[in-house]
Amino acid sequence: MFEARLAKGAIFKKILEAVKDLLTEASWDCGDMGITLQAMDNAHVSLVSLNLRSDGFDKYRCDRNLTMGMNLGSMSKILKCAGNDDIVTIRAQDNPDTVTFVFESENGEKQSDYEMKLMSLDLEHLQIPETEYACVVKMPAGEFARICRDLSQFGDSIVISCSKQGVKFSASGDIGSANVKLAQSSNVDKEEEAVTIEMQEPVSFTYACRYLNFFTKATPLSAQVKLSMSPEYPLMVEYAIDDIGQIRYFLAPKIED
Amino acid sequence: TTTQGRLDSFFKVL
Repeated sequence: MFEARLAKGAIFKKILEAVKDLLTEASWDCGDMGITLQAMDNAHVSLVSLNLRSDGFDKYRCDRNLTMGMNLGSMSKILKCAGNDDIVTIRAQDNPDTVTFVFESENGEKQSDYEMKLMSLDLEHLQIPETEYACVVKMPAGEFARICRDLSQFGDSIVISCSKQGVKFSASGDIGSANVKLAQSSNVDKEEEAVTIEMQEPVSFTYACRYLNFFTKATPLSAQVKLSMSPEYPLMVEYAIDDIGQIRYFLAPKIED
Repeated sequence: TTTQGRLDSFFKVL
């Protein structure tokens, strides 16, 4: 028996919005420690890695490790049926063919359940190596989304450059060029509005706008986003998910020919 | 011109 209950059910709705444009299907791995999902997009340019810790749920029971292959378009349709304030429970038997989503209204007067067929997916399990990043930028998630959206009008790529002076986002194309520079916040009352930079060495890499814009679909999950960059390593874009876990996106840089 | 890199070589298949 598997059962995971989350009072803040809207988190699941937001997670699906954050992955469904990048991935069509994925395996949800459930175990004692919690729920994880790891999958590359079809082009193998980016990787999504989601981790939800069991202790972050209001109720969590997992008698046996199980892997549930789901069509994320279908799962998203189901989660759209949940109200923003609903309590969401995901339930499955051992060796399941189906998974059940139960939505309860806050006052307990409405309960709905949706059963979805699982898929048998033959996906690779990947290990993400630990690394010390040359630059780690933390900034408001909304600001990052805005910059990606604005600069996408100028070209297919965004150059992210990080130095002691700050972080710079640049794009250029047929209509001209654009630069957005952010300095490290000197005096911040609200932590979530801060821009902070930890730098070992300056870096500058080029990334595809299309994928950065997919990643920013996670913006409603978190006030801040963390961008980690190193030579010879993919960009990591991380959004914390309350006190339950995080979603990380990895993106291979574009390479000069 | 730039080419889009892929991730295959970064992650170890378990």
